[in-house]
Amino acid sequence: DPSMKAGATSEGVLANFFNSLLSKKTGSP
Amino acid sequence: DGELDMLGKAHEFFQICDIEHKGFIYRNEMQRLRGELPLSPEELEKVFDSLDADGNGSLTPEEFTTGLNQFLLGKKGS
Repeated sequence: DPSMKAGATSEGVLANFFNSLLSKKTGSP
Repeated sequence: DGELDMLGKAHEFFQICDIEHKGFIYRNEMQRLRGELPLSPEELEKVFDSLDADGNGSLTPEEFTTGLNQFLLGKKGS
């Protein structure tokens, strides 16, 4: 299953994505 | 509530991609976040694939926020 293999590497990318998203200033801290 | 704030942000970012207000985004529309986030096109594609749970090639706000929730739960757990 190729999606299983992608899962391991995409985890860090996903974390990076959401961390960037959440650290983006849109309101008060 | 911090969690509501995060969901608001997720929604806001979804709107950046979904400029036509279709209610879903395609893989190439994810690239609109490149101006907002420090991610490469390849990374954004990976993010899209990870969030597109049913693999139909389009991403709904529900899939987007589900991915965010799972990420936050994983963070809390570790």
